[in-house]
Amino acid sequence: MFEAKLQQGGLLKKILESVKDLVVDGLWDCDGAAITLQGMDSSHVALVEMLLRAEAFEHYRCDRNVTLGMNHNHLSKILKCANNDDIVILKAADQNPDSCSLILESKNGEKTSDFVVSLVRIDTDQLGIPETEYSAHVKMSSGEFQRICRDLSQFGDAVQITCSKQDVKFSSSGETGKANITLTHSATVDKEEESVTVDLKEPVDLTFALRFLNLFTKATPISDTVTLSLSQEAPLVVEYKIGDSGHIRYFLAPKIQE
Amino acid sequence: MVNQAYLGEYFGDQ
Repeated sequence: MFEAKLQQGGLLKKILESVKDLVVDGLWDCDGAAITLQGMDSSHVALVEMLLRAEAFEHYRCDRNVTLGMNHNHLSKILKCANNDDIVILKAADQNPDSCSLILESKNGEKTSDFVVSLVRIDTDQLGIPETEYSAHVKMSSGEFQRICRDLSQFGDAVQITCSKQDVKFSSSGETGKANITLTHSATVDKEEESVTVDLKEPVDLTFALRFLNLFTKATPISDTVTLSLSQEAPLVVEYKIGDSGHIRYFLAPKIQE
Repeated sequence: MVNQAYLGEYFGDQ
């Protein structure tokens, strides 16, 4: 059987919030080591990959690999019933389960709610993500990245990200004019979560749809920092660490000059 | 002219 007990149900709520607007139906692959999810948006422009290792759970048992086809809107309805400090227990049968049980327990043990979510059949293309050497890595405050994406959305549909030497510049333009926001590599680091790190091998200059970046920033509550990995010939990677026990990575194909 | 690339152009289907 598959059984996973998460002490802080708030984490599962945050994970779901960060994927559900991008991927409606997702395959949650469970094995002895971790739960993983990979799903593409319907236009095949963006992809989300989530990894949550067994050590994130207070109790984790997966006797045989099992794949749970989750409708994220249905799962979200259940998790809306959970408080952030509720314990969440996921349970499913080993072989081709058609449903998954969720049990919510209040911290003081005085309230227990149980739900059964019907699983869905999902025929999806799984993509092979190659190992890539990126030309630039930018690590920054996740809140600052969210702010920049939101602010620039007022000016245009796309953001041009330019990395050179110790700067990263975010630019957007439209009918109202042009907006540029430049962040410089932090000279001193007092608080890691507020500092900016630009690790550059080669300059990059790429343009991305802001609509998707704004969806990626739904993961902001998961981590204080975010890392952007860029190369001229590869999709952007936006990564939020889930503590020491996993990550959410978003991949976004660039806009290209024809 | 700016077009949107697709992920399949970079990642192979498994």
